[in-house]
Amino acid sequence: IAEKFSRTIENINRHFDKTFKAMFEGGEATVIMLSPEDPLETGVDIQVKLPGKNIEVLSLTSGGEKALIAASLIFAIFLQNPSPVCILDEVDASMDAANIEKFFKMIKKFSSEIQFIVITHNKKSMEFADTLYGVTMEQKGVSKILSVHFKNKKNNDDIL
Amino acid sequence: IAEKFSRTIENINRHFDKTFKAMFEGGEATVIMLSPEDPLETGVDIQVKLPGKNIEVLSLTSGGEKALIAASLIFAIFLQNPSPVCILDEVDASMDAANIEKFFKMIKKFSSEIQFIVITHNKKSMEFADTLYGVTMEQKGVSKILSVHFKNKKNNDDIL
Amino acid sequence: MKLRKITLKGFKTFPRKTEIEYKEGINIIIGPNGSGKSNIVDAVKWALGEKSIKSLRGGNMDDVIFKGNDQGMLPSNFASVSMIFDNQDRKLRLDVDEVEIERAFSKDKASKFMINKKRAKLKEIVSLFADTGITSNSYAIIEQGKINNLLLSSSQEKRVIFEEAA
Amino acid sequence: MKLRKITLKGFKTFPRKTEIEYKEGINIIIGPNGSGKSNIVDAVKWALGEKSIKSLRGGNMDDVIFKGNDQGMLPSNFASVSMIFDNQDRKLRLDVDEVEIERAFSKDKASKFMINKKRAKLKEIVSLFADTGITSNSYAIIEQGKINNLLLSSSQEKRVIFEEAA
Ligand SMILES: Nc1ncnc2c1ncn2[C@@H]1O[C@H](COP(=O)(O)OP(=O)(O)OP(=O)(O)O)[C@@H](O)[C@H]1O
Ligand SMILES: Nc1ncnc2c1ncn2[C@@H]1O[C@H](COP(=O)(O)OP(=O)(O)OP(=O)(O)O)[C@@H](O)[C@H]1O
Ligand SMILES: [Mg+2]
Ligand SMILES: [Mg+2]
Repeated sequence: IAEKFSRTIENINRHFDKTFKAMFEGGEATVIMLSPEDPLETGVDIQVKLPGKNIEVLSLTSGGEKALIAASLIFAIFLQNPSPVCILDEVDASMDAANIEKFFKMIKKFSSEIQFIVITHNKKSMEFADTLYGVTMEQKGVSKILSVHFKNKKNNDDIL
Repeated sequence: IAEKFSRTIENINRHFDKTFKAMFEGGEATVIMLSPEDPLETGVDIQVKLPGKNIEVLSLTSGGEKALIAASLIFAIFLQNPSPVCILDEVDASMDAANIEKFFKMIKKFSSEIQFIVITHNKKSMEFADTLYGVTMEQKGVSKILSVHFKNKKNNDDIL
Repeated sequence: MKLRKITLKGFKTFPRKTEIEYKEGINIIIGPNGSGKSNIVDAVKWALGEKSIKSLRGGNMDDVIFKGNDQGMLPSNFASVSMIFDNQDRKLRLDVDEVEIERAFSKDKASKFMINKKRAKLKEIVSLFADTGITSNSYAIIEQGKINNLLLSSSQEKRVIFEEAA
Repeated sequence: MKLRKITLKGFKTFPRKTEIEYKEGINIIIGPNGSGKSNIVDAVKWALGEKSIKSLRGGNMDDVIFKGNDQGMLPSNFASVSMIFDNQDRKLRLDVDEVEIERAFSKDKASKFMINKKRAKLKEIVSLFADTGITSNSYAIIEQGKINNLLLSSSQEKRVIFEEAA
């Protein structure tokens, strides 16, 4: 079991460096066991170096950077052991346009294997939908699911 | 002093109902002393009723609703005692397009008396700038203030 | 394993029976502030057995039942959420192609759980989903405003997440 | 009272002297993720005497000094931030039209404070700004991700905010 955990951490470590580099177009990322001699009890932490910058004090990273680092880590865990469904509620709120593009492109890669349910206010994000759902309150205080669009990718502009 | 505090709460209470109604186009909002018989020690809380809905359990409100309620409260305090400078870092992150419009229109009303410094990623928000500053990292890890536009309101589109 | 449909009735801002069918790939939900998008996420967590009302943004469990509006619509008497999963890959350890779980709650009563229309205990629901990665507190469900918690969590909390992935 | 200019040198991602002149009305700052926008807000709080490095997103006070980049640019030896305020309305109780405050910090030393180029104590800066509404923890400075804290705060914490407005 200790063996299994160490191996899992090693794998996720490799995956994380890969997803991080894809997300940030450079830099490095690692998952480390704080007490590698004690796999059964050790805490685990992550360490990242953003492109152009030195090793990060994680707390100093910006709002958008934190969201992307966390997303890279979750995708790394998915490479190890994909969850069938992934629900994301406005995780793109702090991302700039360029990063939204990278983030959703990575979601797209995983979407053949993982079912995504994503909530967003962002017009760029919406373009990545295979299916679009509108929620409104026609009647006061009552939610209504307005429509389900099965989007034909070529007709994006018609719908939006 | 107890007198002064009670009067301040009464005033902010009136202001809050005004700013809230302007922000939400309806509903009601109050600031209440939990122990009105003890103005020197009492805690203070707020209570809101959103248009169409019943009195809110504040925690149940949505991300965007919380931001707008908080903004209304801060503007109410400004009506009582304006701060010369107000700094807002991405407070519009959870707001939909219609609410960003209302939020910045209220900022505009206060901007003749209060100096605002606002950070945003949102294109709609940027349109309300009197002056626009761009921050970039031309050199790795080094911030550069790219430009200061003194925007002529009629030429919004040229700049953006 | 895929989520096919979620049905809400009396849950938060869904007083009337509302069915939402989800497809493969990327499903995107949009709508104005306060329209009910995050309430759908709460419904998923609740149906999966979420015990903490705080993580559903409530003060007490009654808060999940529709409270009425100011136009005379009456509060609901109960809340129910059901989810239907495609189980052809048998990720859920039941020998059926489709699995439906349901949770129903009335004021001042305990929640009732169902698996494929048969009464079940909360712990049965939890153990059924335990190895699927779909649990009420899964790292694969990221609530509004919570994405940074993963990074800010302690080294022991991170350990728990990696253990689940093992 | 208006903020005219902020000057950063060696502070976080501003190794070289950088001046930012602010105007009346609505000043909007835009830029990519991680480019340094929130660092400017940190600089304002820090210059106003912020004591808690945690509320500047740091682990220890050295974290405000530019740490260099991976292109060979060396870390800075110290960080300094100065702010110039228009004081024609005498909101700051000094009989001058312009007030400049400055904070400088070197590794392993205490911060140095200046008011109009004269050495000052932290408590002098704090008391100078105390009644203006511009303090490092003012409700008028809303950091990224923090707007909801106002609503979620306790009834006593809310009291403190209303007391300041009185
Ligand atoms: N039990 C309930 N009865 C009636 N209304 C409720 C109940 N619980 C929550 N609500 C309402 O649901 C609304 C919040 O819904 P939700 O959080 O889903 O919005 P949202 O679409 O995610 O918005 P945002 O884009 O701002 O995040 C609040 O206005 C709240 O009053
Ligand atoms: N002392 C320091 N030396 C060098 N770089 C630093 C220092 N402190 C913080 N940084 C860097 O500043 C960056 C964060 O800057 P900031 O929070 O201002 O970004 P931002 O423009 O607000 O981005 P966002 O739009 O994502 O909120 C991080 O990449 C961090 O590494
Ligand atoms: Mg929401
Ligand atoms: Mg920021």
